[in-house]
Amino acid sequence: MFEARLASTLTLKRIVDALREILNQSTLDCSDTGIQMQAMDNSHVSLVSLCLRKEYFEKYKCNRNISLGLDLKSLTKVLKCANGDDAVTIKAADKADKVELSFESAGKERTADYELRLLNLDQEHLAIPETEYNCVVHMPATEFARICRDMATFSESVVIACSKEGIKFSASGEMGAANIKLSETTKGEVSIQVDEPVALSFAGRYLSTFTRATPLAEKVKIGLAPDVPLLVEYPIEDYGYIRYYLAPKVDD
Amino acid sequence: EDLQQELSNYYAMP
Repeated sequence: MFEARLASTLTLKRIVDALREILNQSTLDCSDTGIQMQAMDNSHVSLVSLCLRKEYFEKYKCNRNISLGLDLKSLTKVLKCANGDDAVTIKAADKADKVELSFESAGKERTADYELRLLNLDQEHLAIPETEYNCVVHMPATEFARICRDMATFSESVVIACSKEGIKFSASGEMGAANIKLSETTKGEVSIQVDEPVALSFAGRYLSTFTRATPLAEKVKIGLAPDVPLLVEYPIEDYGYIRYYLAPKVDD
Repeated sequence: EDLQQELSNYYAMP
């Protein structure tokens, strides 16, 4: 039996919003420690990994490991039926072929239950090793979203170059070129740790997709290392994260 | 795909 309750549906809506542009379907692996999900986009160049520890939930019960294969479009439709401030309870019996979502209004005067059919999905899991990134940058999530949006105006390709002087985003195309550089700030909004400078090129449309997670976190962490996929991590309070990985462009 | 490497080139299961 699996049961998890969140005080607010809004965070669940935001999590699904952060996933659904990359994934159509995915499997939530639920265990007694919390919920994990890992899936690649169709083109296999980006990956999203979700972790929600059980402490994130108002109530959490999982007697036996259970995998819930979900169609994210359908889940989004169900979540649209709920208000952001409704409490939500997700329930599934062992070996169930459906999951139940119950919403309760803030004043408890309205409850609504929905059933969603579960899918049997073949998930391709990757082994992501603990990586020592040469450059680790923390910046406001809204700033990162703005940079990705502005870069997209100029080119499909974005070069991210990080050194002790700062992190620089560059794009150049037919229209012209854009360069945005952020230096470390004394107030700590932007922090930059660099062991070795790194410069890599990425597909801007994936970066823009990752910024769908912006409403979830004030800050975003970016990890760069030579010849390793980019890490873009949005913490979910103190109890989890959404991590995106993006393979660098091939040097041609 | 856009001259992108595939992630499995980096993170394939052993």
